[in-house]
Amino acid sequence: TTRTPEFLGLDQKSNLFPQSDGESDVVIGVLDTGVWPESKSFDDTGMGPAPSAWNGACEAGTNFTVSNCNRKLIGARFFAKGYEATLGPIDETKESRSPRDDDGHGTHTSTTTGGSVVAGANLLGYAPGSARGMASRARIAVYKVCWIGGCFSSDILAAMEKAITDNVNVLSLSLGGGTADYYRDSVAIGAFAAMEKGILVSCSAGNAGPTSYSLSNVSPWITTVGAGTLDRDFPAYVSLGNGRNYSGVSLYKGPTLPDKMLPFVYAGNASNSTSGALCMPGTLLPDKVKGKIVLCDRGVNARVQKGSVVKEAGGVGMVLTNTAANGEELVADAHMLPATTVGQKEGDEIRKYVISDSAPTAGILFQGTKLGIQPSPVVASFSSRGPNTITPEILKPDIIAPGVNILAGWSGAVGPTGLPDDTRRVEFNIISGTSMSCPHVSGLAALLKAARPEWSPAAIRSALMTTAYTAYKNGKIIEDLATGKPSTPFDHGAGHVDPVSAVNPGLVYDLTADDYFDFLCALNYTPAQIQVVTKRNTTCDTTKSYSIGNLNYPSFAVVVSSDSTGKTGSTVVKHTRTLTNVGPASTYKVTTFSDSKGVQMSVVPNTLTFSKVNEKQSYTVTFTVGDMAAGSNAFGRIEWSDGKYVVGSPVAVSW
Amino acid sequence: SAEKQTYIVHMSHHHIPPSFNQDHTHWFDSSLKSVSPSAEMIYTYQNVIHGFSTRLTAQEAESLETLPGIISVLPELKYELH
Repeated sequence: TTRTPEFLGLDQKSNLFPQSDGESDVVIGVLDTGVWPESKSFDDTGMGPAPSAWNGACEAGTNFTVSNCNRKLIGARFFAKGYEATLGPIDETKESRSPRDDDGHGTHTSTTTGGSVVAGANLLGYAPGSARGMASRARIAVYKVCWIGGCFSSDILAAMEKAITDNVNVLSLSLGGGTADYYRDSVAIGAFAAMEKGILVSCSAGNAGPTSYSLSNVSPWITTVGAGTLDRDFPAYVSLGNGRNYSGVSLYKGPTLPDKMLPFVYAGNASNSTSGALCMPGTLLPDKVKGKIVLCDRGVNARVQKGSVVKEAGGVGMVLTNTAANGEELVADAHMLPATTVGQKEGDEIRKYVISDSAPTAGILFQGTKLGIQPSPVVASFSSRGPNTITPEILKPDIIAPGVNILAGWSGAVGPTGLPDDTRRVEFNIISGTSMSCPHVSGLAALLKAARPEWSPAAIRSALMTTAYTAYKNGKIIEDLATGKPSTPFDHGAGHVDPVSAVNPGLVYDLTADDYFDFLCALNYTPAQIQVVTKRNTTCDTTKSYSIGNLNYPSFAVVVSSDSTGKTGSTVVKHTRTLTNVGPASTYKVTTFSDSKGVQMSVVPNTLTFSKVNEKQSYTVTFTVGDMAAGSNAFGRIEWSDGKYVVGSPVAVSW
Repeated sequence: SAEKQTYIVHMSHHHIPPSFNQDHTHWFDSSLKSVSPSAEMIYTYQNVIHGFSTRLTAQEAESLETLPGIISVLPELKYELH
């Protein structure tokens, strides 16, 4: 990627991860649409042989031979039997029955995690710079499990089965299903097995935001990653005949519009279809749009397809406007005609003008790439939100990372828009989604694994979470693009990832497979359900009292049910945590913060002294929670600090 | 009801009958063939789960779930890229 290494402070990496000479021994497995091995991001110049523990392979298939792998791309497998069992044999005229990526998504995510440094990277001149993955010296192994018709769980399980025996260290999955319970969710089940083998599994949180309860991949043994923006933008202004200007974004590159105002028409008034405003295929009347700029509403069909529809109908440009669902979120696209995307507010004003003016005109002014955009990061509107549908007492998402307008490697089989009529071919593309933020964290986890090989997946996730930041340098809380207001832990989890701090977190909240087993007992899982997830024949100890709140998670979620009000109209909930020292001997003091008078926190003991590495100390938080209306939320933080290290945890209380 | 769909079959590792001499794949296959002589295993799994995937009718899936050593027979899910 370009810009995210600087945005994350990795450009100083040389002195921050000196220990990560082992970086080239870390293998990142990516389950996705495969890989375009010719991408320069898989250059292996200067890399030694694959790690001795590596068991993977490079599988040949259509348009892919074993020589497509190298010392960077050390593994490439494909899994199609489940897909073909349901949908029939793969149509080789449409997709390669091999690890080859015909879509682009898999090349984008795998090069984001660990792509080699490529100077002069850009997309049609946009977002120029040296592209590099988060762990640019790690090895990459791809497992193709997603095909045109989707990603089937029997293939995903087979890929995870192989990734475990191949000995990957990190697994990156930018995919999700509905919100099935853990014992029904193959990704959750496969991730449990991987975690038991010491593999960190990082998954995308989903793009169903800003709706609450919209998360995917919420298992506590998975690192769930939401999306935030960068300090980079691609402004493209709309100027109207009434003299007003509106900011938008675009990645369009090509013949510019004539240097004059052009006739402007609203798609809803240039169609015979009731949904004409959406610029869906076949809905625009050529005689109404020919030679004009067309205003289209977002929704239903792909944004880039709308541009293609306008172009086909004879339009010369497009202004695409967000609707309430996307608010002010500006995701840039490499449209095939001069086009820009504007926020909902701007779009409403533009729509009013184009409908009311007797001879509306418009122009679009492309400004290229702008850096230093503030505030940044902000939580992307599309980023899925908590609370955790399956277990509200586990706060999710865990963390956010860059996921908007991310440049990374792309397939040579498809254009930057992915449209069939887009014959352009690019080495890098800019796309958005939690699919992009997940591999950022996967790559950062690989960096940490290289620097701290003894850390468990839980310790790595804890380090990433307790050092994440929730406020800008001016002290303001990270903004939620969907509301324009401060975001909450249900939006940003523990905050935005900060790898520079994560390598020295001071203390970590560690977890073992046994702890997760106890968690499943606390959920009252049946022995069969527990055996499906854990493959263990053991049953819960009937003499033990299990509690979800005591899972040693680096964050806190308290759920207050209305029938638990005590005499004083308040509820008392206790959570116990254990901190492991991974830094120098030191004494930590706790501070708590609550944004609601109705939530009091007391921590015993309030001082923890560690004299050696790996020493463990426990504490108990007592939450005293007053009555609030059902559906209310309150938030806060619990921080342990010795003056140098700050070990921060978000708190969410829901009624 | 005759339509087949893909199922993920979870077997209990510890309940393999002695007659199979710890040959789990053979045990999987014979369990499957006892409810559907024509069914084939799509994949067998040993690490992520203990079991296999296969295509069955709803009725065959129900019958399979009653066999000794079968923990659960869950319909395959489809996932989407984010």
